[in-house]
Amino acid sequence: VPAAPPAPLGCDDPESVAAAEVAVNYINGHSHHGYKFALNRIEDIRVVPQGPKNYIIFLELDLLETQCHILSPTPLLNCTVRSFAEHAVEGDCDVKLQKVDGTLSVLASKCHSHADSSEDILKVCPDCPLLASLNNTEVLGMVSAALNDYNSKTTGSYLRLLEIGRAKIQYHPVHTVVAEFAVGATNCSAEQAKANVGDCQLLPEDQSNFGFCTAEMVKRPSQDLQVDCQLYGHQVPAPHIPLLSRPGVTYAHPGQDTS
Amino acid sequence: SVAKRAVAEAAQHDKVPRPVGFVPLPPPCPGKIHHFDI
Repeated sequence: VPAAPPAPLGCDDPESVAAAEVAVNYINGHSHHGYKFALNRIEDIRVVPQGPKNYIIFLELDLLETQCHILSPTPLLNCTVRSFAEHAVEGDCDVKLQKVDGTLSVLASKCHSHADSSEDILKVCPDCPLLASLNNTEVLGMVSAALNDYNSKTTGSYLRLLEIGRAKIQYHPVHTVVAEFAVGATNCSAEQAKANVGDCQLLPEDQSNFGFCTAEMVKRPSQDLQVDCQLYGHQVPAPHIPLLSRPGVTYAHPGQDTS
Repeated sequence: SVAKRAVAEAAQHDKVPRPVGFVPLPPPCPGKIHHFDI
């Protein structure tokens, strides 16, 4: 009598969790913009036997954005998932993996990320500021002013904008713009940049030094600007991931597809 | 009316008696939520 087919895997079975971990690491390792994502829930799993010890696994994953930019060397385990009140961004991913002799590898993945609906946030937290469009002129102006302010005060390398990660605008009780953005060190000191900023280019890949800035601008009742930038130091890039190299790239508002 | 009553009673007896302490297995999917549900 042929062996009974294996019982269907449950979404919380150890094998499913192991496959999801490989899938999430693959997705973060192949993402070029935005933030790292963490597993929130395994929505579904389907295993299709291909032969002895050879399976195709289809995973449906529900991910949540963390506070770590994709270029950050911080291990995913140490990346805090954005809270609901921070206006969470969710990722829905379909991943196809192969398991041969117990070794898992990703064959394909397709993800769609989108911010939680404003209504949901305001229902729970009426005063929480909402994500602004990253093309919002107020956001773009504020990020530019913040980076200029930082470069005018730093004794280190002149930094160029890589992409804006997220931004929020609050109108009450004070009019405030908050933004997070990724930056890259250039081949100029801030002093040299004053002379001819056009010569300041991002460092070549073998010397690249990326970083992350947070900025807050209070516009009314009186203008006040706070900027903080942290450079990661040179990271040896993983061979298959071309690092961001186009300054000024702005990250599409959450709601983008990646494959 | 007799048929109906008989069917009702029969249906009652057809139910498979569950062993004491029977705990239905959780559905295999979706899995548990690690952070919060959006």
